[in-house]
Amino acid sequence: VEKNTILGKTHEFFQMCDIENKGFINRRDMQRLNSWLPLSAEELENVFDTLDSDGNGFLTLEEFSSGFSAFLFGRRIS
Amino acid sequence: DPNMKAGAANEGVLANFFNSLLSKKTGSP
Repeated sequence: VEKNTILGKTHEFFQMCDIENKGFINRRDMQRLNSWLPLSAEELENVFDTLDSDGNGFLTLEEFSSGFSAFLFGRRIS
Repeated sequence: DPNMKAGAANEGVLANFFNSLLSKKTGSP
């Protein structure tokens, strides 16, 4: 049940970022969050770079979920 | 080690980001 909750939250947060429903998050999507999250543009850039583990400029659900797991469990899960 | 420091800072920013998302979610009706 807990696993499903985490999966659900991951999807929910991913969609909150990917408002155009592209299936990935780009830097522009991340910068847009600046209007409603208490994070600076620089911090959001940092979040994007940290989550974009392969550095291709696109954040997939997999990368996003890996970052969320790292946050939840306090370590990076590959 | 500067790399370790940068890593720790990133973890902090990440935690901040997800905490904000969580609070936005629970804060909205």
